[in-house]
Amino acid sequence: TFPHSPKWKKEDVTYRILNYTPDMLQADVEEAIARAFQLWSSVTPLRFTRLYGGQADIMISFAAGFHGDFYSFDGPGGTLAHAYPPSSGIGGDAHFDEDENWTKFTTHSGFNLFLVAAHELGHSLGLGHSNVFGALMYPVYMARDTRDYQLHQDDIDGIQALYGPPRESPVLPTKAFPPQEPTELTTAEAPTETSSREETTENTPSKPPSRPEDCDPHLTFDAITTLRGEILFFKGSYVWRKSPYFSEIEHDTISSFWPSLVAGFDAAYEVDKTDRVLFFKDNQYWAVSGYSIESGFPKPIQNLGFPTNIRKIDAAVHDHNTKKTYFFVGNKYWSYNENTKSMERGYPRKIAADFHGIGHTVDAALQKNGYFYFFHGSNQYEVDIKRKKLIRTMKSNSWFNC
Amino acid sequence: FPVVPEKEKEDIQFAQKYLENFYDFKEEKHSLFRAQKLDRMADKIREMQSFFGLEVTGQLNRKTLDMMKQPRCGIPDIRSYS
Repeated sequence: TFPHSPKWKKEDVTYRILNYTPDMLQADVEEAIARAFQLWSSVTPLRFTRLYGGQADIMISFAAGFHGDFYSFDGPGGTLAHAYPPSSGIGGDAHFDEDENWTKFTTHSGFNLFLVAAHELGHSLGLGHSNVFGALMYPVYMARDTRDYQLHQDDIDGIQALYGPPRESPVLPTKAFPPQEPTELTTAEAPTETSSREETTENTPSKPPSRPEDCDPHLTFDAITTLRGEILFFKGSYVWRKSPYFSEIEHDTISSFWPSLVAGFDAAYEVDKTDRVLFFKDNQYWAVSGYSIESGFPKPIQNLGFPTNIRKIDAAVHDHNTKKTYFFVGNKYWSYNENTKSMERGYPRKIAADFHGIGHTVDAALQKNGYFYFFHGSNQYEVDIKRKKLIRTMKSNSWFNC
Repeated sequence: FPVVPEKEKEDIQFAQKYLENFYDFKEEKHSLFRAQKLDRMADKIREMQSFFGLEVTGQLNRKTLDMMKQPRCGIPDIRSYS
């Protein structure tokens, strides 16, 4: 936060867009700003109301060079925008440098307005800069995929230190998966540390095996995948569904989404660019898009390039950045190039050689918030691939807000 | 190869402006001792290197300059707006 931690002394904060950049459609500017506010309202009790006239708490404007405050902008590049901490007058206001090229995309030919606005509004709410690489409040602009953008835990910790967590949990999600390009953006809580709450885990012997408790500290998973910004956890015929749009965990069954699919997946992964999820069981795999199963499946896993002696895989995860998919079998892994649709040369390799801290088999794997999560039994390991570092170990069900 | 002297002068001016904007560096216009100014600037460079997890040398090396040239937010990293 800023010195003396200035914050809004109310939960209903108003904002007004004073002018627009000619680089974007007005509707795209309004959507980028609204989504940026939604990011913060989803993790705090704050509610944001847009005003179309008069004085709002947060006045948003585009300007170049000298623009009436003591901090002139500097032309293209360098400083992109700035904003003032909560207080009356100029407090809370956010200014964007019109000499930049603003865009709604995450290309390298412009700056994504949603990302910069989300950062600046963090200042408007009282946050200072973070030195955690990957946090939204990191001072340097980083182009990244904004489709299912989620706040880093550091951002959530900072804003909740000022305003606390959200009040009521919104209504339970409907069944429908979000459209391929989700229009609303909020955040899902990033995984918390090991759950403190102990759940009784025994099932009474007479009762048929039922869905394990969300917060059962011994809970393990068969497979985990993202799906259009959500995360699906599979065990037997059960699915736990974590959506960034709602804080509640939804409980489903595989047959409620894909009636003709078998239960007990070994692995699953999403190729977000093609809006496709692949499920693996024994030596077969299926491809789905949303609810529909693609025709011509199941296919043998040898179609992907596995040797015939491989009868099943343990886990799979697709790296959005490198477009490679990693398949884990025993203590080894393969790398599959989704662009060339072929296994890479020089594989399999030992998992431990390239994934620091993962010295065992992998039950399930996930990429989220720029990190990889490897699940082994009732534990998961958060790994920063770029820096080849094991960040932390948590319980497998730490995503369930236990 | 060694940096061309003129380029080096530009870099130092750029870095000084950056440190004034984001690390509360104040150049005392009338300070007679150039060495003192460079010491204080080295302290601020160390502060910036530490914030970004760079090697803390106090030297205006290539990595430090590259980080200074990244597009960024106009809010200071270690002080709020007065």
